[in-house]
Amino acid sequence: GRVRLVAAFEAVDGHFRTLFGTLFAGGAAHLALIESDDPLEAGLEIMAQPPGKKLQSLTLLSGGEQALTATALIFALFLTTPSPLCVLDEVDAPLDDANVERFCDLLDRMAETTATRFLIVTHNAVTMSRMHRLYGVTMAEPGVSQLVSVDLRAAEHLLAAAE
Amino acid sequence: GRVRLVAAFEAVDGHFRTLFGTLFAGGAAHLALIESDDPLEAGLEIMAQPPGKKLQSLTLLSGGEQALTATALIFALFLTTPSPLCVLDEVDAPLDDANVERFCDLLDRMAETTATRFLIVTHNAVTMSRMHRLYGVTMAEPGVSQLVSVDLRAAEHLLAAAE
Amino acid sequence: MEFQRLRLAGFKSFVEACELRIEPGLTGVVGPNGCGKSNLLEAIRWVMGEGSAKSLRGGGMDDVIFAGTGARPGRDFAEVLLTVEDNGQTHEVVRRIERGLGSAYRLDGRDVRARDVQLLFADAATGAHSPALVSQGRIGAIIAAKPAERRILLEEAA
Amino acid sequence: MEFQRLRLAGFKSFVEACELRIEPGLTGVVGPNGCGKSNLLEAIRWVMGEGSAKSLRGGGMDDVIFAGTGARPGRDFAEVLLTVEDNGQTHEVVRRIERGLGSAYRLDGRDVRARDVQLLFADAATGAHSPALVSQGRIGAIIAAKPAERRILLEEAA
Ligand SMILES: Nc1ncnc2c1ncn2[C@@H]1O[C@H](COP(=O)(O)OP(=O)(O)OP(=O)(O)O)[C@@H](O)[C@H]1O
Ligand SMILES: Nc1ncnc2c1ncn2[C@@H]1O[C@H](COP(=O)(O)OP(=O)(O)OP(=O)(O)O)[C@@H](O)[C@H]1O
Ligand SMILES: [Mg+2]
Ligand SMILES: [Mg+2]
Repeated sequence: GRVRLVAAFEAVDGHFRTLFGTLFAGGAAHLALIESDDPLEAGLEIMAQPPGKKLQSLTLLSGGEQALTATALIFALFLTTPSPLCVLDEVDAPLDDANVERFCDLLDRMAETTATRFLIVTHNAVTMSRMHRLYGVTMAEPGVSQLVSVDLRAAEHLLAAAE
Repeated sequence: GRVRLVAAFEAVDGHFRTLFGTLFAGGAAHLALIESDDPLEAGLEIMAQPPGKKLQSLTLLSGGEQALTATALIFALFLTTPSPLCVLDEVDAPLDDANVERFCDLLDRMAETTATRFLIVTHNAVTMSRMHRLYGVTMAEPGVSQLVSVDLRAAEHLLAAAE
Repeated sequence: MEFQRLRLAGFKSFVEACELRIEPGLTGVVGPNGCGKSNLLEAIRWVMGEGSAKSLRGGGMDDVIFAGTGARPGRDFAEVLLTVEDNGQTHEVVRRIERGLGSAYRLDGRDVRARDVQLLFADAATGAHSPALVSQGRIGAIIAAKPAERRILLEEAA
Repeated sequence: MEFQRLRLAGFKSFVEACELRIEPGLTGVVGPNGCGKSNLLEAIRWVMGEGSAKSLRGGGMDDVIFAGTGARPGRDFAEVLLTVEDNGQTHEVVRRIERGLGSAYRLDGRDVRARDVQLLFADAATGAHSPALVSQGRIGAIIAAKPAERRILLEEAA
């Protein structure tokens, strides 16, 4: 158990450092095992430093910075142990336009380098435009959901209009 | 104490019913005092029913529906007891385009009918365009915030570019 | 393992049977507030063996059964079918719940326990509690969690 | 009561003194992720007497003092000034904190206690815990709260 855990830690930490740098276009971050010398008992700490800022407690990071840091960690986990499915439910909601683009760039790279299939729930028009295909969920009849395979150019305003 | 609380409850409930109907363009909602016959001990329950749906537990409402319901309650509270300041930090993040418009329509009405001053933090271009004035926060020097009074046409992409 | 198709009937707001093809790459799921997008993710977690009604935003597990609308009566059962391919073989996992009677699982037509379904997915580094399934508003949960709770993420990856 | 102006120096990422005019109607606050928008709201709550460091996302109250950047050293104190008009009279509320020494309040130049500042704002149906100050990600908190916790909202309105 211990050897495997340490090996997994090293791999996830390596990916996390790279992905954080990609999402923040700079800065530095790493993972640390704390609270015990035995990896099987230790806790996983995240050290994150956006570009130009001092290393501070995670709670002081902004809403958007926390979403990007968490995304880097989740992707680092499944670069280490490929997961067949990833579903992200409005993860882009706290991001500004520049970070939405960087987030989508990373999604593209993940889709090319892994066999993971992604379902991305979003209201953001930029994110929608970067998807390979879109599914619309409508409630033409109030309270009753239906799935519609949407032509990419139709996007959300068509669905809202159908309400 | 008791008489004032009941009077406040009636007033807030009245405003809440109207505001919910405005934000959801229909549906029905009301407040209820539960868990005790004595208003001073009772809990405040929120009953919300979006248009065409059945009355269900609040936790089953979607992210956007919860944000709208909570906004209706907050505004109902300060229509009852006017508050000089209201700050909403990215409350529009979970809303789709149609609900952002309805949310802004309500903000307009609140600004006209109360003396409350509003500070609205947002990344949403539609919400930005509905503000009476904009303040930009930039970090031209990494880690150091500065305030800039933004010409309305400049908006967020200008600030992001200044990074 | 490859996820290929999800079929729902009577699950939350999806009272009519409908199907979501899960294809390689990036599939966007869009629609107005309250239309049922998050319910879809919950259907995926539910069929993979999710045991907590609270994490599906309900009071009891019966809350996943279509409760009715202003114009339609509620249903008494819900069913979700997930088609996956694992080592060249196609599997169909079905979970079905009846109001007041609890839920049952079937794997390729045979009755199985929740445990069997959970193990099938755990062996493929996925499952109802996979960190790769991020529910709405929960992206910050990994940051807010205590270090000891985060270690579990590493254990799944090991 | 009317809120008119906020001035910050050394508060979180606002190391340089700057001023926000608070005008009637709708004022939008925009900017990229991490630039300091939520810090502004926290400055308003802090000057009105917020006592919990955790609700300002910090470990201890010293976390509101500028901690430095890659290129600048940290500071040892922070100060926020809020100008309001109440019944025709202008008041200036100042809160100042020094690293390791705690914070002090001044009202129109006179030293006052936290309690005095909190009462000034409570009488005007506002304050650090006003339901009209909705922090980021907290809009759903009213929905998730227990009914007894929500009663407090009514008491403030009574
Ligand atoms: N058992 C049920 N029967 C019928 N409808 C249900 C049931 N459970 C939940 N719903 C409905 O599903 C809706 C919520 O769906 P969901 O949370 O998936 O929306 P969403 O598309 O994610 O919206 P948002 O963009 O606001 O997050 C609610 O309006 C609720 O009434
Ligand atoms: N004491 C401090 N000294 C210096 N910088 C600080 C201090 N406290 C917080 N910060 C910095 O402030 C930044 C967060 O600011 P804030 O949360 O206001 O961003 P925001 O504009 O709301 O972003 P978002 O749009 O992502 O919500 C963090 O990057 C953090 O490093
Ligand atoms: Mg949702
Ligand atoms: Mg913020």
